[in-house]
Parts: sequence; structure tokens; C-alpha cells
Amino acid sequence: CTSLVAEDTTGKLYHARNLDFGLFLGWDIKKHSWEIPEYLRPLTVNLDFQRNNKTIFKSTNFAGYVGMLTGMRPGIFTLTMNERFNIDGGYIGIIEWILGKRDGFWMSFLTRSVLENATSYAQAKDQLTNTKMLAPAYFILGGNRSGEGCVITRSRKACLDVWELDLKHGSWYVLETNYDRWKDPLFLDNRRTPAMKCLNETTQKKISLPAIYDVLSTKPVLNKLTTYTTLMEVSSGTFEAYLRDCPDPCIPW
Amino acid sequence: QDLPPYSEECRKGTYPPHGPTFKGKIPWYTINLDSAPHKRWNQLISDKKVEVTNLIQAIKNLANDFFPSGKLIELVDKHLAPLVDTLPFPFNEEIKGIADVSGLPLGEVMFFNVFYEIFTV
Repeated sequence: CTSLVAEDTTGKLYHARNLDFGLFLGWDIKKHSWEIPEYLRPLTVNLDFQRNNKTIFKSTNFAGYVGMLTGMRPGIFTLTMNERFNIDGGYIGIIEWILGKRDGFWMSFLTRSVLENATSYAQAKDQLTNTKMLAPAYFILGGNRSGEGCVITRSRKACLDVWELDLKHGSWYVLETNYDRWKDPLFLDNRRTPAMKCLNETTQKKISLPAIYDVLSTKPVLNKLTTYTTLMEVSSGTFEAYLRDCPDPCIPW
Repeated sequence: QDLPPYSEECRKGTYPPHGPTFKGKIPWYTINLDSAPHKRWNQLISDKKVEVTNLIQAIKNLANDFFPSGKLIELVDKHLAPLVDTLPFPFNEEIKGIADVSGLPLGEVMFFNVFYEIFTV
């Protein structure tokens, strides 16, 4: 996955993501594609969660999956999660759960709960930072005020890092793929450098949802695992999502 | 670049989405949080029943490739279903509702919903 939060020169915040999923889960030799993304695309839906006929939050999701991976509480905050691979992974959390140790949150239930219940950027950040979980993850959170954007790196039990927008020092965006920001990405899977190169070329002055869609359409940020792209602008409540494909030549991840 | 990793210059003018990298628009559904958790997903799952079944079948096929005895799926069907009751409300009820409408075994719907936790290794 690739997720980013960017702020333009007027203080408007944009949040977007490519959802990539299904690595090593069956390669279709005839179609030159991974099997799982092919099955996920027709399942992809935009959801408008309402209470009293009013929108509480919006999400891009997969039918049958009750947790959330991408969502926005209009006017308040935006949230995406990226997978964080770790040897201390979710399977240990599941074993603990089966054995009766149930003090952690399932990742996608936590994001759903935050989207449904948190009423501010600060509250969402606090819950995503401090709740014990069953699996490691990256949470990418955007707010509705200047400087409100961060990447939260989580292990199962602790928050390892919170990387925030820092406009005073020229950091007008934060971008996360599937690697800790203080480490180099795997050399075979470096989507971070091309994405940052494209954002830097775009410049803060010209950042917009169409410009971000361009970044997320550039290979290898767009790759064979990319199922959908979601674009969000919290202040106006803009929420757009599109199914993606990456015809050959295209990197498998 | 014709050799891996097929990186390219930064794309321009791809929005509004069009061309070979755009596979289509995504439909909207409303989920009413005032309705009972068991029934919230009924409309969506009725519409996407075939697609959900296809995905779960694909995952089962992959699992059977790794464990040809079929033991893994047997484990999912028998032992994952009771775990649904240990999930927090309303997720437990929503998953049961999805299994009822789709006609899929409860353990397999549960498996799909906790796939992230399994896949993070």
C-alpha cells in the first residue's frame, strides 16, 4: 500500500491511498496478475455509514469485511492503514486470543471503532496510538487543521513512532508504504522513493487531488497488487475511489 | 523502462481517471448504524453474494494448494466459527448476519475478517 497526507499552501489537507493486497497469493500465468486482487476488485464498495439519516463516516471497503482500511469522518479526520509485516505478527495475537488473552483490539475493528466514535483528530490519534492490538500496523491519519497529519507506527503492544507534518521545517507531506520510516525499504520494493520524487516535483503550491492521483498512478507506486485508489479532502468532504489496473509492463508489487 | 522494476517518470494528466490503469468506478452503499447489526449488511451482501463466495473459494483453493489434505479448511470451518462469539459487539453480530445472507460457513466469513492478522507475518 501507499498512503499519504499532504497540506497545500492554503492549509487544506489531502489524504489518499493505493490499496495493494495479495502478494504471493496465487499468480495467474495467463492474465499476468495476482489472483486475490482480481477477486477483490468486484468486491470493492464505497460505504456511507449513517445514523439518524446523517453521515457519520465514509469508507472504501470490501463487501463482507466489517472492519475498515480506508475512511473519512467528513470535516473531522481521514484515516488509512497500511500493512506492517513483522515476525511478532498478528498470528501471535490470534493465538493469544484463542488462549483467552483478549485485551487487544483486532486491527480493522479498531479503525472502524475510531471512525465511528472519535469526534476529533486528537481523539483519533490517541486511540490509534495507545490501544493494544493483535497485529502491527501503520495508521495514516489526517485532520482538518494545518499541521494535522501523521503516520503512526504500531507494534502489537506499543506505539513505536509518530511522524507528523512539520510545515515550519518544510515537511508538507507524510508518506507511508510498508516499511518503518527510519529504515530503508526493501530494495526490490521501493515505492517510497518514486512517490516522494513525484510529490517533490509537484511542489506544495500545486498539490491537489488530481496531482496526487498522478503520483499514485506512477509505477511502481501503482503495481499489480493495486486494487483501488481513494482520494479524500476532509474540509469539503470529497471522497472518491477508483478501481485500478496495471497492465504490462508492470512490477508485480 | 522495459526491464524490472518498470519504474517510470512521474505521470501527469491521469485525472479524471481514464485509460488502461482505470478499471472502473466503485458503487456506493449506505450502511444504517441504527438498524440491528445482524441486518446492516443484508442489501450489500445480497448484491455481492457471488463475488464474496468467489473470493472465499479462491482463498480456499490457495489454502488447499499449501495443505492438500484439506485439513486447514476443516480447521477454519470447525474451530474458527465458535471464535465469532468472542469478538466484540457489534462485529460478532455483523459477521453472523453476513454468513446468514451469503450462505457461507460462519468460520469462513470469520477467516476473511481476520485475514489481516493472519497475513502480517
